Amino acid sequence: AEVIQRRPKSQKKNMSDDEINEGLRSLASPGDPTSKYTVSKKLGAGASGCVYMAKPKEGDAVVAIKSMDLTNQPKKELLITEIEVMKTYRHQNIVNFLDCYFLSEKSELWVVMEYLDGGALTDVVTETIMNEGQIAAVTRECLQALNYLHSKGIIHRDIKSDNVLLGMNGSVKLTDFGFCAQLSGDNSKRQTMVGTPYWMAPEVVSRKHYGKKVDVWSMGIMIIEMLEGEPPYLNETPLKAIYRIATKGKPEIKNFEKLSKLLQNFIDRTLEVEVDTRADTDELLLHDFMKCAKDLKTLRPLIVAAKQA
Amino acid sequence: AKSKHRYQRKKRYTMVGSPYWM
Repeated sequence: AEVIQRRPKSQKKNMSDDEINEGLRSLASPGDPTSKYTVSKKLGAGASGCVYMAKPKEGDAVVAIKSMDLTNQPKKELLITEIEVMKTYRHQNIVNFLDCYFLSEKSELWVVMEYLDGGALTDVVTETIMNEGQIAAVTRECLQALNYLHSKGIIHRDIKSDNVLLGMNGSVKLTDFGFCAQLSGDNSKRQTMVGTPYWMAPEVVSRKHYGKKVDVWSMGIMIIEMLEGEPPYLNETPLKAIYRIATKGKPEIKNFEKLSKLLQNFIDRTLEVEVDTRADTDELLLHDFMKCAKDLKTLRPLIVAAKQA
Repeated sequence: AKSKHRYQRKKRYTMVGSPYWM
């Protein structure tokens, strides 16, 4: 039988727990957050932790607090990346980082962020029908955030409607930087499979080296969410979805011919399997489909309807 | 129905590295 080679151990030295805790402690503010914030309702839960609404004891601007139990985090060093990225990179389409606390006795990490009262884009795509003008507006705002991150050598790697937050005024912001990767000069490609299966690009699922254009593919899948309410293959298991992406490439889109020519072309430019031919964020921001974007205020009725639903 | 709902929600969770089923 063919000798199966063991996968070479990753050269990148894995950080020890102490190094990670030290890294987190250096990034965190001193003091106990429970003395500064009153935590109220739970907003949601994700792979890395839970998000709560909270109010500062002094002042009245509502905030969102993501609390993460450090004992069961698969890749703790990624938390350091998340905080560093959120602390360093500021943009109007990125959820604003406010503060972070490291509770060593409970080995918990609290990240305090701005609160967006419109909720996640997921609720809007699953509960309401978006028109092309609204899809263009949301897409443009997300592309602006991605264009900024990519210009800083950062890939988000987990673009999906769950990680796009909305304000009641129609503001659109990207969040959840726990899994983003920083591309340093010599290492401008990554290989670890990170993200959510249904939104993953073909080069990720087939374990090839990948770069920033994985975010462009996921944006294309998110446009399908805005059209159909969910990504392709969500009714299948994650493994089958990954198999379909690897073998089929560009997914079928229902009533694709009914979409405007501009939107059809825009989707084709994002869901291009060949990475070199796939568009980047610069090209997409200049695409004529962006001119169809309606005023962000037109998102408000969708958000209200989604909340009622 | 609750466990089905929980499974549906878990499908949208982020994955880091290859999971057990790969």
